[in-house]
Amino acid sequence: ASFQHDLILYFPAT
Amino acid sequence: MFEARLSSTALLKKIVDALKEILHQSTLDCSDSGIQLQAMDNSHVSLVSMSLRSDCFEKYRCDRNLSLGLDLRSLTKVLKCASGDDAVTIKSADKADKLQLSFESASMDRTADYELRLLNLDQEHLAIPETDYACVVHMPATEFARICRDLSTFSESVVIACTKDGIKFSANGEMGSVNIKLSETSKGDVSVQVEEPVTLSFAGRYLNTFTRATPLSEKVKISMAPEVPLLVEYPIEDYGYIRYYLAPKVDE
Repeated sequence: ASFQHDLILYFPAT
Repeated sequence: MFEARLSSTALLKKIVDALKEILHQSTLDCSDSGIQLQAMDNSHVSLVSMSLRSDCFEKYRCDRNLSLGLDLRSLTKVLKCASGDDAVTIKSADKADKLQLSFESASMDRTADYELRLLNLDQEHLAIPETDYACVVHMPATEFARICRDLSTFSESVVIACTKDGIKFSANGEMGSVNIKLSETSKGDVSVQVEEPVTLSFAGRYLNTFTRATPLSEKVKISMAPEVPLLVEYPIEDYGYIRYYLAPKVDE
């Protein structure tokens, strides 16, 4: 099984 | 005051078509240098970033920075009323709650004016870090669209593996499996630059929505690095780009 992280984990909110 | 005139509505239609599957509403940031948009899809898995420089427009005026909250479905409805070869002028006064769109036929004997209600959107801006991608592949945009479509019939997940030998797309599902491999060609329509091999897994349904941008460009650029989001970039003529980022799938 696989899942996806929220993009915010990679791209911090400014 | 913001005013921008494009000689062909077709380009605007293609841009909105490339965005509307992923985003239903979004803010257009207008400044002296051009128009930008950045937004995540509702599930926070993909992000679209669009940039169009002011010299793309026949006429461009932006007195102060302006954020226009748009409902892309409504904008699509308005654009459907226009012919591709119409010229289009978009206009908004400072602090206005409406966007004006005027379409002028190529023979200049028909004008149609529309007003679109602007939305007050509270949109999050993300900082996209400068990334040194280990693999960068250029390929025909239609080829990428075909591969994404073909693989999604097999599985929800698509594995992209990039090595010096080329780029391989794989899907493995209940009905069977598929592997499509592209190697660098001498005529240069496929190019593969690899610093280190990378293999990542992605949700095919998002890759498929990215290919809505295919009519914008003959080529697409795919960039990958270990454990970071995939970047799929379509140039908008010589004036800008649409970039899609997609978080990789990770094993539980």
